[in-house]
Amino acid sequence: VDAVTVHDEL
Amino acid sequence: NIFRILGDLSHLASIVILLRTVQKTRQVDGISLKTQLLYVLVFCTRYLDLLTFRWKSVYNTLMKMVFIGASVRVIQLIQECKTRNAVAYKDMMARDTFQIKYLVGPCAILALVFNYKFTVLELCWSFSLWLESVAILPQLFMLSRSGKAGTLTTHYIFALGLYRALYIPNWIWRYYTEGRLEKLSVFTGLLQTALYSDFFYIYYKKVIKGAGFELP
Repeated sequence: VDAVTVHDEL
Repeated sequence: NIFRILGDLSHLASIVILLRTVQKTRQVDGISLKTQLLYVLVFCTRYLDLLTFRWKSVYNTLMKMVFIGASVRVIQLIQECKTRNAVAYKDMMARDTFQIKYLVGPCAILALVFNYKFTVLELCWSFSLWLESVAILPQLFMLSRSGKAGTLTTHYIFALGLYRALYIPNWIWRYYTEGRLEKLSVFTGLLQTALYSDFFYIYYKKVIKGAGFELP
């Protein structure tokens, strides 16, 4: 998983 | 981390303050309908991932739903004012003159240029970040034209500004603990915080020091 493209913030 | 949770909570607080006050007083005095419409667009384009059902957590999913729901409810309440208090509504509309096409257009272009992947979801996500960073402008423009800020507007913008400010230590925290640096969010977030800082600075100079209120 590319950490940068995981949008886990609101 | 604590900054992120406090940031999200102050974001939620800003919307609740707005929602409760408009609901209770039936007043839309000083609130920009255009800014509120932009926020609906921001939330709907950012949280499209809700439809993919690849949900991150209960907290994340619930908050997204609340933000979309609350922003739509704000619009509904403002529209109700139209029939209940036509004079106040007309007055608000007459002062809410910022041309939002000058925000939506450039944000769409920026999203096409700066994105992580050329997919609908990623483009919408990028668009929502750019748009959020400037969505407060119609509101600030309205304030600068009227030259005074009501308690509601002030509390609302303060809570929103606090949310933005708290996200900065959150990114620093995440950079050191997770090695995570999400450039698009950070850049648009800093841009947004800069716009709010301007409001805070003027507010401090004019209101706290008691010399009226005016934005450049």
